[in-house]
Amino acid sequence: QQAENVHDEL
Amino acid sequence: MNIFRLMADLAHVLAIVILLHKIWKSRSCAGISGKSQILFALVYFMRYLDIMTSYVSFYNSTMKLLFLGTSGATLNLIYRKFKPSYDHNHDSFRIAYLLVPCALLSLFLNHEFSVLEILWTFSIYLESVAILPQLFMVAKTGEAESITSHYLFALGSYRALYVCNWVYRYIAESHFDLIAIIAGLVQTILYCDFFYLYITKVLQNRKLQLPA
Repeated sequence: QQAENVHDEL
Repeated sequence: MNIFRLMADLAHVLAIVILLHKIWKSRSCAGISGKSQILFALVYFMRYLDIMTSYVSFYNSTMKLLFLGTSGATLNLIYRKFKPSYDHNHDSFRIAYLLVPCALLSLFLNHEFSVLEILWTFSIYLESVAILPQLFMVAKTGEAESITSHYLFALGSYRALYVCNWVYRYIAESHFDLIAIIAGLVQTILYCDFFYLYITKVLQNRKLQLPA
C-alpha cells in the first residue's frame, strides 16, 4: 500500500 | 487505472478541447471567465511541480504536460490573441476570496508540512472552487452559449467521475485520500445546479438561460 502523500492521480 | 478514472481524464481532456476549439473557431472568448482559467492554470502549475520529483507513469507525465500546456494556451488566447472579445465587465468575481482561504486551509489541513505537499493541497482546494468565477459570470449574464455549457458539463463530469474512481479504489485497493475526496465532492456539488439546467434545457436544444 502506498503512503498517503504519493499522488498517483491527476 | 480503472474505467472511472480513464473516463474522468478523457472528460477533462474533452472539456479542454471543447474550450480551445470554441475560442479558436469563433475567434472570440466571449462568455468565458478568464479568472477561472487563471485559477486552473495555477492549479496545474502548483500540482504538477512534482513532474520533476516523482515519476508515476508515461500516461501521468503526458497528461500533466498536456494540462500545463493547454492551460497556458487558453490563457494566451484569452489575454493576448482574442483579448478584445474578453468580457471582463462580467468577469468580476474577486479571486482573492478563493485564493486566501485555500492558501490558509492548505497550511493547516494537509498530509505533510512540506513545500510540495502544501502546494499539492492548495491546488486540490483551489481546483474545487476554481469554476466559481465562470459560474458567477453565467449567473450574471443570465445565459451561456451551448458550447460553453458543453464545456462546463464535461469539466464538471471529470471530478464527478473521479469521485466514482475513489469509491472504486476504496473498495478494490483500500486506498483513499481524504483531502482529495472531500474537495472532489465540494467541486462536484458546485456543479449540481448547472448539471440540472444542462439536462433540462441544453440537452433539449434550448439555450441555457437562467430565470430572471
